[in-house]
Order: sequence, then structure tokens, then C-alpha cells
Amino acid sequence: CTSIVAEDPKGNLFHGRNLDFGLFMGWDMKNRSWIVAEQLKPLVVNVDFRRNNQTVFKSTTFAGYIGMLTGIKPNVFTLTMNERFSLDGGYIGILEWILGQRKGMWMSFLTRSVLENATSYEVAKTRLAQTELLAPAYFILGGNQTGQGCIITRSRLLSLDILEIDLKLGRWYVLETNYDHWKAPLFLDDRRTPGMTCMNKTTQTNITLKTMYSVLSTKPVLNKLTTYTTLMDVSTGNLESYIRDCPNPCMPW
Amino acid sequence: QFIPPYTEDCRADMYPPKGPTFKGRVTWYTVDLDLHPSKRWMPLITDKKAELVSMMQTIKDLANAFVPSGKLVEMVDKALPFLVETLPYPFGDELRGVAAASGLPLGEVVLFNIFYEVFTV
Repeated sequence: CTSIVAEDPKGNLFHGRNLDFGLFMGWDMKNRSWIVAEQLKPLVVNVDFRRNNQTVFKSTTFAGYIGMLTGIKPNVFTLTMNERFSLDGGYIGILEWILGQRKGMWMSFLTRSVLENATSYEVAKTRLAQTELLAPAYFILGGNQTGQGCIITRSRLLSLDILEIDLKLGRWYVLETNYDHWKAPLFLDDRRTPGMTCMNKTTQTNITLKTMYSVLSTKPVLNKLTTYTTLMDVSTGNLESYIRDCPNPCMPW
Repeated sequence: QFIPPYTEDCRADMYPPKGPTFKGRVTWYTVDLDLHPSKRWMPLITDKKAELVSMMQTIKDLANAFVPSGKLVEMVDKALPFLVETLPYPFGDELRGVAAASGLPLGEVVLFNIFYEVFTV
């Protein structure tokens, strides 16, 4: 996955993501694609969650998947989750859960719960940073005011780091793939460098949902695992998603 | 670049989405949180039932390729439904609703919903 939160010179916050899933789950030699990733594409849906006939939050998800990986609470915050691989992975959390140790929260259920119940960027940040989890993760959160954009790097128990937009340091965007931002990505899977190169070329002056879509369309940020691209604008409450394809030649991840 | 890692110059003017990297728009649905959790997803799942069943069949085929005896899928169908009882409100009831609307075994619906936790290793 690749998630970006960026702030334009007027203080507007834009949030975009590519959802990549299905690594090592069946390679189709003929079509040069991942079988499960292709099967997931027709399941991509946008959902407007309503209570009392009013939107509570909007999300892009897969039909049948009730947790959330991508969502917006209009005028309040935007949120995406990226996978964080670790030996202390989710299978340990699941085992603990099965054995009756149920303090942690399932990842996508926490994301959904935050989208449904958090009333501000700060409340969402605190809950995402402090809730015990079943699996490690990256939460990428955008707010509705200048400087409100961050990457929360989580282990199952702790918040390891929070990297925030900092205009004084010239950091007008944060970009997360599937590696800790303070470490180099795996050399075979470096989507961070091309993503940041394209964001820097775009410049803060020109960042919009449209230009962010172009960044998310550049290989290998766009790759054979990419099922959808979502763009969100917190101030208008706009969420738009597109099912993606990566024509050959294209990285398998 | 025609050798891996297949990088390219930064794309520009890709929006509005079109061309070979764009496979389609995404349909909107409404989930009414005022409904009982077991009923909320019914219209969406009814609409996407064929695609969901097809995706689960693909996963079962992959699982059976690894464990040809079928024991892995059997374990999913038998062992995972109990997890539903342990999930906080409203998730258990929602999963039951998805299983009922799709006709899929509850264990397979649970598996799909815990994919994230399973694949972080």
C-alpha cells in the first residue's frame, strides 16, 4: 500500500491511497497478475454509513469485509491503514485471542470504530496510538487544520513513532508504504523513493487530488497488487475511488 | 524502464482517470447503522454475492493446492465460527448477516475479515 497526506499552501489537506493486497496468493502466469488481487477488484465498493439519515462516515472497502481500511469523517478527519509486516505479527494476536486473552483490538475493527465514534483528529490520533492491537500496523491520519497529518507506526502493544506534517521543517506531506519511515525500505520493494520523488516534483503549490492521483499512478507506486486508488478531501467530505490496473511491464509488488 | 523494478518518470495529467491504468469506477452503497447489525449489509451483499462467492472459491482452491486433503478448508469452516461469539458488538452480528446474505459458511466470512491479521507476518 501507499498512503499520502498532503497540505497545500492554503492549509487544505488531501489524503490519497493505493490499496495493494494479495502478495503470494496465486500468480496467474498467463495474465501476469495476482489471482486474489484480481478477484478483489469487483468487490471494491464505496459505502456511506448513515445514522438518523445523516452520513457518519464514508469508506472504500471490499464487499463482505466489515472492518475499514480507508475512510473519511467529513470535515473532521481522513484515515487509512497500511500493513506493517513483523515476526511479532497478527497470528500471535489471533492465538492469544483464541486462548482467551482478549485485550487487543482487531485492526480493521479499530479503524471502523474510530471512523464511527471519534469526534476530532486529536481523539482519533490518541485512540489509534494507544489502543492495544492484535497486529502491527501503520495508521495514516489527516485532519482538517493546518499541520494535521501523521503516520502512526504501531506494534501490537505500543505506538513506536508518530511522524507529523511540519511546515516549519518543509515537511508538507507524509508518505507511508509498508516500512518504518526511519529505516530504508527493502531494495526490491521501494515505492517510497519514487512516491516522494513525484510528490517533491509536484510541489506543495500544485498539490490537489488530481495531482495526487498522478503520483499514485506512477509505477511502482502503482503495481500488480494495486486494487484501488482512493482520494479524499476532508473539507468537502469528498471521497472518490477508482479500480486500478497496472499494464505490463509492471512490478508484481 | 523495461527491466525490473519497472520505474518510470512521474506521471502527470492522469486525472480524470482513463486509459489502461483505470479499470472502472466504484459503486456507492448505503449502510444504515440504525438497522440491526445482521441486516445492515444485506442489500450490498445481495448485489455482490456472485463476486464474493467467486473470490472465496479462489481462496479455497489456493488452500486446497497447499493442503490437498481439504483439511485446511474444513478447519476454517469448523473452527473459525466460534470467533464470532468473541467479537465486540456489532461485529459478530454483522458477520452473521454477511454469511446469511451471501450463503457462505460463517467460518469463511470470518477468514476473509481476519486476512489482515493473518498476513502481517
